[in-house]
Amino acid sequence: AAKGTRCPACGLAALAPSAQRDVLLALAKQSILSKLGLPDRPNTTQPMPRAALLTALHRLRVQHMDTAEPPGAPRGGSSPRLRPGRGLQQYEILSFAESGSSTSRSVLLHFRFTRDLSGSIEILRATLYLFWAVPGPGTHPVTIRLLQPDSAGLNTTVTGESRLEVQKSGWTSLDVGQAVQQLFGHGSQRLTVELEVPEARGSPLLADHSGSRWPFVAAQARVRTPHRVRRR
Amino acid sequence: SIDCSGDSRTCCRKDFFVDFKEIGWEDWIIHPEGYHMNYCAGLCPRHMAAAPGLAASFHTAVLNLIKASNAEAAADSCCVPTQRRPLSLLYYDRDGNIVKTDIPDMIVDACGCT
Repeated sequence: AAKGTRCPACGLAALAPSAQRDVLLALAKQSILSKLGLPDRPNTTQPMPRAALLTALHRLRVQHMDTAEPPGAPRGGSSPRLRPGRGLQQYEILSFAESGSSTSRSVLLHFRFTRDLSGSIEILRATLYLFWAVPGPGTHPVTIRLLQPDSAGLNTTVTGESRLEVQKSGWTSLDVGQAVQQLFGHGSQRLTVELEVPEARGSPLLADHSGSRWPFVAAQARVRTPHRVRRR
Repeated sequence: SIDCSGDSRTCCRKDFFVDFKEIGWEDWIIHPEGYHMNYCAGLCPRHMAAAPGLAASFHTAVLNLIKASNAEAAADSCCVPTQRRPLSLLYYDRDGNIVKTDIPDMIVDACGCT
């Protein structure tokens, strides 16, 4: 408090207990929403199936354990690690696929990233998780393309392409950090993943997306740090 | 730090829990079930300035001496949070994505006089 003024907290004590409670509740709501960068509380019409959510959280935990470095170990590689910095709020975002059009040769998956944080955060890492259900013996070649719509949304650009030989059923992870970074950099929120298989081989991607094997992207992000300007 | 008891008038920490179900937020906040906000309340008499939340050091001791000899400065002492910790949230955003974040400095753990 400035000299000669009352402490800001003193005003609360002067209120009746019920009014105090209302003020504190309003303060709590406002505080949470503003710190999350939300203008209002989100309205969730279709929450994720619980099984899908639990599987995604489990995969994230496994990934954290795999990438955890022992204390004092030198930092290696080019991918940035999530290190809690003082005052830097960090986020982990799980985006589940919305099914798009599909043919006998290809499947389209759409990922819509958060609008609320797009301008204020930088993506540190993003991983695409796909569950393969192998239709038969042998290897199954799959081409994975990352497509990004232009600003008008009419055309798409291929921002990345990978070829995989699927041999057994289970989860596969693919680094899509650069594509998601570009997405956020262009102010876009939608990433499309195309899975292409050779004719008549059948899609190794599990068709049932309603349960625990729903494809998802897990992104790690942090609040963008303001550029430092030094005056000479 | 002192937790407020029924008749306490000096600076203390009051527990305040926001139940997300009670305010109708349980549909978009997956975890936790509520927010232990807490807050600081009470009076800060002159001898309580810079105590108990702030660590004693040579500088605070000198500052206290100056404050003690200056009634006007001591009167400006406030009961404020001296220790806070983050609130971990797992929630649905507007696009149906699931976001996990730790919001810094949201839970008041201790109070003290400035």
